[in-house]
Amino acid sequence: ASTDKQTYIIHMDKNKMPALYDSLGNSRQWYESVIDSITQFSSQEQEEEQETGFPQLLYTYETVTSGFAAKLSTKQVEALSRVDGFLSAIPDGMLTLH
Amino acid sequence: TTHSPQFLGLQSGKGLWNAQNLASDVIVGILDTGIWPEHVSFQDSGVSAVPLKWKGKCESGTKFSPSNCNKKLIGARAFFKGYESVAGRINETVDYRSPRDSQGHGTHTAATAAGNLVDKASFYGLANGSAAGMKYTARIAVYKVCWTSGCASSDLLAAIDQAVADGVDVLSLSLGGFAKPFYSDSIAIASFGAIQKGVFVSCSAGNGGPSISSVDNNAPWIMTVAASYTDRRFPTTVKLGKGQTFEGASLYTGKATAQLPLVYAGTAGDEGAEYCTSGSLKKKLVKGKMVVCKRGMNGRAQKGEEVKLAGGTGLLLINTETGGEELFADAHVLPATSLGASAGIAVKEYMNSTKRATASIAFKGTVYGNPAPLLAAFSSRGPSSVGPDVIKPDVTAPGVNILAAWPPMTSPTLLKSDKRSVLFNVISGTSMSCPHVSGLAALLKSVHKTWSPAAIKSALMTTAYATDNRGSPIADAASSNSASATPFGFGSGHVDPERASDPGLIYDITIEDYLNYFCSLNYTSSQIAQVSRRNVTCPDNKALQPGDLNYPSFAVNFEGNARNNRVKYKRTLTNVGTTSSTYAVKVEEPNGVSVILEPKSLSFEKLGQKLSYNVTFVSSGGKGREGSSSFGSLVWLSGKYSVRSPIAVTW
Repeated sequence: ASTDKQTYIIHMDKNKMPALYDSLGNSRQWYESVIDSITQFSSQEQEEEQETGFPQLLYTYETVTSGFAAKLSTKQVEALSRVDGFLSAIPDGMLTLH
Repeated sequence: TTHSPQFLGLQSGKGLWNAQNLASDVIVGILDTGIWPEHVSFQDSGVSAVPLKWKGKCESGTKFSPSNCNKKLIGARAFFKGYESVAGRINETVDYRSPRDSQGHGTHTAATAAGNLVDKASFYGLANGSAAGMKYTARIAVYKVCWTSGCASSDLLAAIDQAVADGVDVLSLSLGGFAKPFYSDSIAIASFGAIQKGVFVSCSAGNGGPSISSVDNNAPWIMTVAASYTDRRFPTTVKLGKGQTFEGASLYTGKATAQLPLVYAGTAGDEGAEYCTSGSLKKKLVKGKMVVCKRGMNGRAQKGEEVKLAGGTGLLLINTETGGEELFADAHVLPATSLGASAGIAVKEYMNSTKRATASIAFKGTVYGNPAPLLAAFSSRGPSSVGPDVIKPDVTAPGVNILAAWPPMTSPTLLKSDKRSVLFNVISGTSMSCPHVSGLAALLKSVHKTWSPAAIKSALMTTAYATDNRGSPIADAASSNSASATPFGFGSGHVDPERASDPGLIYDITIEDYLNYFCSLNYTSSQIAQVSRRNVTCPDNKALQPGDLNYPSFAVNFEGNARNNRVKYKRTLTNVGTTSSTYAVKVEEPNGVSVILEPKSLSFEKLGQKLSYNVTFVSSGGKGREGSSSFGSLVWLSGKYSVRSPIAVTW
């Protein structure tokens, strides 16, 4: 089941960040709450999520872009796309030296 | 690097390298394979205190601690969460899980941009001289994002995010992938965030040449750098038994070989042996012979290792048609030389003509004064597949046979069997040209502290030159008949930093201009937000076209405009030269195109003044021209100033 997951770069619209998190001065807590929210579905979905593991937050991006990188299942990405403020999920890719 | 500063016209104590400019604090961020901090190129003797604005730090990790940093190397971080999530935990027997460099690439690029001035640098006596980074007094901050199997986008994005927060002024990225729309390209997105904070971003164009549309890192806010030869070569002479001679290149430093029996690898081993791949050569067919191997499939130095392991005594490494007349100089482990494609054909014909073919190689050392710049065959080419309304690459810079710092624990060939330890190594790639431009941007930033990244880019582009040291158009090493390179190979031309420090006029680009550009590309609001982090509603009553971006070059595509065969663009110039000046335009029209300027002269009355002009390109008929291109230029001239933009027309 864990092979179903891959790392995505998630771009978020920071203007949609709830005021509660805005007042805290950084968006990490918002992203963490977003990740929490996508694991709270039906009990069946929760069971599946527990099988594939909870999303693993790798990075949050604050300065040059808004969003985070996380290891997610396809289902979790689908759930994420319904979150207010979600812009895109780009699968992580490997670049090479020139 | 040795020699490339001189080739670029940088002179000790003068111009950009005078004491005042060198004293200015600029921080160059290098995203690469890390650094070897103990190297003499990164020592801090005589360096002033770290700038107060600096918020970065040196992170601990395998064989790396904060004490490895100093007033020269002021930051070092490693990013591997994304990499390890794909490739598993970093194998610490082959790499350091820290900013320490095991591959050499990052040490080389960091030194090229901003390494110290070091006397008597050489590679076993070759390329001997004083080595210096382009802004050798700049501070260096290293962000290790590349590991044994590559560089994860998520790590790269985290590193750029951190570097900009730390306070770098210039970012140098000698890496990339495949061209993608900007809203899904991590480098483009992160770079757009960086330039909004005034950080100049320089990226390598890629080594996919000479295939067309192979250029990477295409976003217009990035400086995309092609690679070319300087006038320095490491020639060899190959003499065939019948007396015919050819010039090759090598960093092998031993004596000339005797006239040795020749064998073509393709007939001396298993299938695929023509490339001298691992274990493919048969000892009984190779022993004591000069082996002819084809380029491709595996590393060039590795072919030499294979020949040596099989008992061969020499190697002729011949280009296929793709490599053209490119002559790589490599640090081979046995007497070996590269040969161009035409010489390769002649060698094979000779071998077919006799059963007793022989050849010898003589090594000529370091030779200066060759025709240069010469565009490297491997350097990636335009037109850009994702932004054809902008010419990419933007410029070319030295990227072939570049000597710079190297970790002493890493062999110069990266071969395990190669036990040599060197402090400087000679390597090639657009990876090597990119940090040259990053260092030059740091120099310009020292002189023009208020200039935007787009202004610095414009200065480097409009002052670049397109002719070589013999007054001929810059040639292309991919061509067997010395045909000229085009703006799809070298963009605006070869960088000329001293001229760029006083360009007269600049094409500046604001963030608002880029937002209009996104609208003109028909990006959705969501796509624009992904790149810019702004909520933009594109005007629906305004005829926006990508070619109106205030770019310092012109890419004209008649394909989508066949109805009128006429394209009109607007540009705005800012006076940064003399207070009062009048510029007249000079146009070299591309074949099959008329160029109309309105107005034909521009009179500036004060510094900072902006004046606009319209330029109309009229095709004299696209029929029969589909898929073809032609090139010209548009130059604004006033006294000592010459503000040149290339024109690339495609049907």
